[in-house]
Amino acid sequence: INPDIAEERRNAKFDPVELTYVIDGGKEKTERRRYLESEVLNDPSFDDPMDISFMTDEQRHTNSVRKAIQVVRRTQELEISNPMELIWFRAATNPLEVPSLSLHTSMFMTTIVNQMTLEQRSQWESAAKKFELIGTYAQTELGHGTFLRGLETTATYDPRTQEFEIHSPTLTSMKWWPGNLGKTVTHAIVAAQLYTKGHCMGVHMFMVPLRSLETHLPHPGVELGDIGPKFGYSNIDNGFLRFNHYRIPRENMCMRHSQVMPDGTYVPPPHKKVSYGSMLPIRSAIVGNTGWALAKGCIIATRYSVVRRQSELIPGTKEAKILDYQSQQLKIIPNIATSFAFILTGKEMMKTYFDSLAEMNEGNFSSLPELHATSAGLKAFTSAVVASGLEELRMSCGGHGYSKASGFPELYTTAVPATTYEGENTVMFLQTARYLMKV
Amino acid sequence: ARQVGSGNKLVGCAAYLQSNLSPRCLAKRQTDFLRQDILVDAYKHRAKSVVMLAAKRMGEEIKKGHSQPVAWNNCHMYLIKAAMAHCHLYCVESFFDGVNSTDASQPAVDALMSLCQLYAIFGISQNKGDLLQDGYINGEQIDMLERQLIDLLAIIRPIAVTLVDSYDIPDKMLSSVLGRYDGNVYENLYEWAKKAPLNKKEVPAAYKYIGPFLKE
Repeated sequence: INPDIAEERRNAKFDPVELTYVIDGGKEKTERRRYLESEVLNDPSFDDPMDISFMTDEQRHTNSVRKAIQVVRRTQELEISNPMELIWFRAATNPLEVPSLSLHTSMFMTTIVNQMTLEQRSQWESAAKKFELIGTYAQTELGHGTFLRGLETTATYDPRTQEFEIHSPTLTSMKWWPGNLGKTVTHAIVAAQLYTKGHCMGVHMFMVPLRSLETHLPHPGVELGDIGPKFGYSNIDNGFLRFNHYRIPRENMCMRHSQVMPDGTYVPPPHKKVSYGSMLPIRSAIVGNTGWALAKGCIIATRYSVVRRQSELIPGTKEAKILDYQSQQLKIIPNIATSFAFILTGKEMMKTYFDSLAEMNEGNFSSLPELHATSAGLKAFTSAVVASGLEELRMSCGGHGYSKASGFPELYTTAVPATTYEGENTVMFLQTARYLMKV
Repeated sequence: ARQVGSGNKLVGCAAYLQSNLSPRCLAKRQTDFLRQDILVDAYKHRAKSVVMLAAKRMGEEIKKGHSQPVAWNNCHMYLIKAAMAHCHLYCVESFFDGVNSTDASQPAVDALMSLCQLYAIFGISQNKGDLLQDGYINGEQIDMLERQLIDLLAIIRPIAVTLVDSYDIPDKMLSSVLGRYDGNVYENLYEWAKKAPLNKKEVPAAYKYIGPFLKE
């Protein structure tokens, strides 16, 4: 142990594990998390063949999918089904990257559970849980993002064959960005404008098979590909998707809240925003996740700042630990405080989400507007603060913060997409403002 | 804002819009800025005032004859500020609630409370213009608040490493040479660099350009 960092720990007035228990929600949870992490960290099958900083994007994609599949196998063997425990396990397998197949277990599964009828769930939920298919969530289009009503993909009902014809009528209507869409998934929940009896009924969700389960080739009428290298997320094949009059059965429309009857009659949802529901758990989860990203940055900057010595604080003495300079404290300590604030706020947000979900499952949608507004605003607020916080922490490490050895480049580029995905931040703030103006 | 105007009772996270808040910050000395009630009231005041200001500006735009969407667009600056202030208040309250509900030892709770106070004070310092603008807080109080911020930095500095240790993230999951638990940074930066792909060969592929160029 470096003597400077050892000295810091000797000064502590409390055992850090006490705060670990606060963060995790109790000693039992900490012990369970540590056990699950140890299952990953001591399993060589989860080791990367080399430092991911030294890999090409294709090597990273292949390695990431390999690990994601190994996660499925191991979590089934260990009979882990608790959502939080699955998150802990996956996080341990991908320290710096967003895990592959994460949209399968989040938005794809959430949509199946929350937006399909019990009959539909019996067909899709089990298959998705057993990974007999791999899914993603395809909403964003090349020319359209957060504004759902602007989406152009169409799903036109044909009562003669009782099928929907999914079509991309323009270049800008191509689905663009969904994680693992390009080369990995076999199915997608697709957001499309529903047309029946000649009328547009707005955006609805459809379960769409994209690739053959035998050959992995795209079905006729489906064009798929990777959108190319990005600022970060190098291990993920964010994809594009174009439909050419592609047909799916009527039963593939998510029909829990609104329905199209065999003759084409449309039955509207009880609440106009229920179809937005898939975004809510992700936005709610982003709040806590941003806190954890900032926490990692704080660990790196704080530990380095007691090892790094620079200049004489008092002339004629040894070079000082850089954390002893007030200017360095101002860069780091408010970020430590912020990370704790966001981790605790994230816990509160998830509790609010699950309480509201329970109410909505009983037909009470009264909390939906507040949940929608709060999750949107907090997602934007926390992700924006963390983006600037991580940059400040990187700079607090001087030149070494710019090296990939510091962890900051991967940490930053994995955290900052939260400012634009699941709703661009300014649009999210304006959604919160709309709610505040109403109340 | 519309419901406040119509006298409807508000519930949930926006209920503060209807509460009777003090028109002035009640802090009289520096340490008053460690009080939860003083800090949370400041955030409530800020959120309420910027939300109501946004609503007022919207009303003025409508009175000018603009349609609702045009008025909305003309008020983005106020509206985004309102949303940010609302979310900031939510985070401050959640942090205090989290600290108040812990049953850790007193030194651990004290450490967490210092962090929470610093989070709240730092946020006010960063957004003091909102509170100075309507006279809620004055320059003397801002000076006291920022002195308290500096005092808190000095309290937290000696326990900073222990605080970040409490995140309990193992080295393998942190994946950072700079953030190693053992602090052995420099020797491991050197080891890491030696593994870089460009170091696999002593003479790089680019020598096919370097060699002839040097002989030109």
